[in-house]
Amino acid sequence: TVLLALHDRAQQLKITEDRLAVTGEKGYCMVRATHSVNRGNWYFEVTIEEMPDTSATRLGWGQEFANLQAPLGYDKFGYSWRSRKGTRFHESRGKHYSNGYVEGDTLGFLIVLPEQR
Amino acid sequence: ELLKFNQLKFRKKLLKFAKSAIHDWGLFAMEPIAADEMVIEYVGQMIRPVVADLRETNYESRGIGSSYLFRIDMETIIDATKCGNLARFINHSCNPNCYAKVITIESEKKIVIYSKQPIGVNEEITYDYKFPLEEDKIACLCGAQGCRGTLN
Amino acid sequence: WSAFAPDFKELDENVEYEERESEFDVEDE
Repeated sequence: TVLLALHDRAQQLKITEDRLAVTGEKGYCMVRATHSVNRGNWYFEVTIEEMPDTSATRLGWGQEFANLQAPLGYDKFGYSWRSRKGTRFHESRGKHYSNGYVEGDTLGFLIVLPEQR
Repeated sequence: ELLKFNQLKFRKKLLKFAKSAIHDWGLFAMEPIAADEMVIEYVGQMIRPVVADLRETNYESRGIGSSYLFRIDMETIIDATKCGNLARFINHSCNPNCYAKVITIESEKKIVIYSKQPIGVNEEITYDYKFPLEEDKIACLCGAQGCRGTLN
Repeated sequence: WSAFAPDFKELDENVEYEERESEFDVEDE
């Protein structure tokens, strides 16, 4: 089962017991999930169960060196899809992608990697 | 320290910022200050290091010196560039009459400038910025004896 | 940045900075 990682995250974030929720109040930063891939095609889904109105998320794929003290998509190691306005980000550049997503939405993330490592 | 800090907040030291022989503007004592006194707290916006890095790049690209950033610890930097108090005007000296110290008051970390020696009226307040060593150097204008020649 | 800058704010105590959601963005769509 894919869960939020307990250690691979910005230390100021709080992970719940069931490791399916994260909260933070000291600036925008990142937590990784427990599973990584390095070849072939992979797909995961996220259902937004709860997102308080002053909160926002950026979800997607991040490589090992993505800066955990910044949002996903801040540097060249991450690709994210933002809840506000549905913008996609890479290297801090936002491009239009979809409408914003909200509680109840299920997002799909596909990554296509070469078979050889 | 809590007592001294509260006294400082209750009755601030008489200081003024004015043209400095060291650089641009400086902070000057308007009353005699004894040694080991709290002179002023270095006040500004508390930000995370990663935000400070972003701002430093941004300030430099706009020609605003980044010497108003003061590291409290690994999690917090005080940025006095656009909001702060008179402490932001204190110039660096390699042979200063004050020093900066991080103290903890009611679990809040604060930067306080202490006098090292008695300071006379109209004497400029200075402390050693202790900037980390960097590639591109900033010339030091303190003119003090034993000046190191650069800030970083 | 001189204290005479129009948007300079005098502070008596440190203030915690509230980061914006777009704090780190270079460009936003």
